[in-house]
Amino acid sequence: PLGKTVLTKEQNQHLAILEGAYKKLPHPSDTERSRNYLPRIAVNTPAHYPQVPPVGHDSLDFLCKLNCDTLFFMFYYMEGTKAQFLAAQALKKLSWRFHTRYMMWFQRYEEPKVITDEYEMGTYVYFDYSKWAQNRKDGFTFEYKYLE
Amino acid sequence: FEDPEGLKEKSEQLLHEWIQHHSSLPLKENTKAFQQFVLQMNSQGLFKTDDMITRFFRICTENCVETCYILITKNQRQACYQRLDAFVKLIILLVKHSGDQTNHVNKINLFNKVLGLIAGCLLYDQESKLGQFEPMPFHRLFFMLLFEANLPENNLEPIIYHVLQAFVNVYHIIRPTKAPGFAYSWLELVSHRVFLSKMLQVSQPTPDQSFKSWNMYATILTQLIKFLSPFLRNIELTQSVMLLYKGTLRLFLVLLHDFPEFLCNSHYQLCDAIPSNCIQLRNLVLSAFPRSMKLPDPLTPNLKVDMIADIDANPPKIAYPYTYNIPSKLKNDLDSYIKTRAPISFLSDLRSYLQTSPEIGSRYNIQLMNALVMYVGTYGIQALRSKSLTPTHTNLTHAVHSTYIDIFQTLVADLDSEGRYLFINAIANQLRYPNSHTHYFGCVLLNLFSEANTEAIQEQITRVLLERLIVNRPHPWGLLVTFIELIKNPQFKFWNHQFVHCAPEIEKMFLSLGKNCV
Amino acid sequence: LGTDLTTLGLNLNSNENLYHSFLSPFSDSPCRLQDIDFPVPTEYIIN
Repeated sequence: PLGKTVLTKEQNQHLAILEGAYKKLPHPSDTERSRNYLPRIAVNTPAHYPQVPPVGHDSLDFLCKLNCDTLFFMFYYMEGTKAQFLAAQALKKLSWRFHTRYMMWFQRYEEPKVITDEYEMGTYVYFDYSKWAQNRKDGFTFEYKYLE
Repeated sequence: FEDPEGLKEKSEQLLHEWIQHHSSLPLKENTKAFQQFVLQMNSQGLFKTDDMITRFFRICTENCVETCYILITKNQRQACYQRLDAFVKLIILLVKHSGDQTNHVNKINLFNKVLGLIAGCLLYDQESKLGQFEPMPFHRLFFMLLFEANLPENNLEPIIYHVLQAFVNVYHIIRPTKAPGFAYSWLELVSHRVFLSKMLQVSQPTPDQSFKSWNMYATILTQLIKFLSPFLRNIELTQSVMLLYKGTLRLFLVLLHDFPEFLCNSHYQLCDAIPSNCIQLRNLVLSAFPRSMKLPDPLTPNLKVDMIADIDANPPKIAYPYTYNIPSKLKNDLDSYIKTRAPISFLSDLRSYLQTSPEIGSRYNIQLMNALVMYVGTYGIQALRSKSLTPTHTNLTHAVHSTYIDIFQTLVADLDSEGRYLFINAIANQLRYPNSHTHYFGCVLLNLFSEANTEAIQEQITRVLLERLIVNRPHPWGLLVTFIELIKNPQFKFWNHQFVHCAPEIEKMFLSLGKNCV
Repeated sequence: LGTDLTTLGLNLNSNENLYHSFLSPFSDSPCRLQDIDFPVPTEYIIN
């Protein structure tokens, strides 16, 4: 109802400068901590590829359905983020235990032969991030002081 | 100007060394390297005077920015980040270790200084580089300074409130009307999840500081709206403006969803700035209600607003000191008229206070109109309450309240259609969630409708309500309740008015609205 | 100036706060899990 107002000279200038800024929009990564191992690189994927994460992707239930390698990938490549934190929670729920000295995830292969207040010893499966593979380790001593 | 001989080279050499050797070290080594580095800076005389350290930071900022310009042309954005993040790390460590652990003044001063320097470089760059201006280096510096200041390892928590104040100051210095070339980055920075949570989560050390940070954030939002306002007002929506406006809508939606109490607290200041044709954004602000409140369904048959629990008990908080928008002469005349009904000429002079330009479409001082309505209404509510009266159609004309309603009725009769539109809008801006203002101003609006001496006034009141109802959601609870009362209550004879039947599509729309509502 | 606000990429019916994963005012998709910095235990900072 108030109709238009004539833009002042300054407002027209603002509009012109804004047009220039419109060509240099911020990237999402400008406002994110540097991700050395998985930097955000915008790639135009075909439109039929899912463009947004699946619904519920940020719930623990969803992560528990993923296979362990995916969780290990999230844990080691998305350091310091919510992804790493949730992946760790899901791994624990899937009865993996993080060894803070070897910085690897271990899972009992069978009931340990020895269990004391300080440690347990037995056969374990562990994920070796340097070889990116799961291995079996007999006679391993898991000292509880290294249990996260 | 006049940097001492060799200072530039020394500073750039030191910065280069820091970036190359120290910044990527893990925290423990980093701190040791930092101590070594500070000794080096000291030996170069950089800490000798406040002026020297200021020059050092300015030279480093300019150097980082210049290098980024080159890297951006080579599309090496990540390399920019490394450089800028390293410089931020140095700043944060210098802030962290300046002054002693208890005395925070040095830290806060140094932090303000650095932010101000970066802002100065930004404004200078925008002016000197014009179309070549690159926002990203400054965007990254501001973001990483906020991010690092919030990292527990930098233990700046004790001064975090002052850090936030420093950011609010600097965002004011580089607000879009001052740095339109930085507007997108600015909106991204002020709506960043880390900044939002720090400014709006009620987590400041004291409740008073929480409200202060709320008011600071409301001021930031007002600066954004003021920049957009001329373009939105003219609906001159170039793609660049539309993108900024959509970004604004997203931010306000997040605020409505996560921090409705903040919007309740700041609605007055925001509505003062939102252009009157920006109806949806204004509705978004007015739709906020406290999460602890359960809103009765406006369509409840025979909903009696005054029966709603404590609707009159608690006047909503208006954080903004709106009375300062009323010139003291007008305020004195207003107070004396309210008290003594004198001078009698006061009512006829009112319009002259409000009308400030002959320019059609900009004739009136909108902020003064809003403040006047809020001022008179607030005291009108108190007058009714002093006699334990609730706002009803009859009570509004009760002796204890008659001066207030006189002022409103004079305004609605005296003003031209532009002025009346703004006046009715000022009242409609108070129709929000169930509170004493919603109740009172809803009654005032219906009273003005029923007492109107021309149908034009009734039509205009209807238009103002209608234009707020026919835009996309959300719609404020108070608006719905008032409109339903208008079309339902036979006392207002709404359906008898000619304008309801002025065109088939209008009649159809009212009937469909009426059917939905009734 | 009216817009259907449900088309701006924000899950307005979410019970969670939106700002935790608010990526940008210029983006109609929220943060991905790996975009959100999180105070993980120091033992997890392996790289």
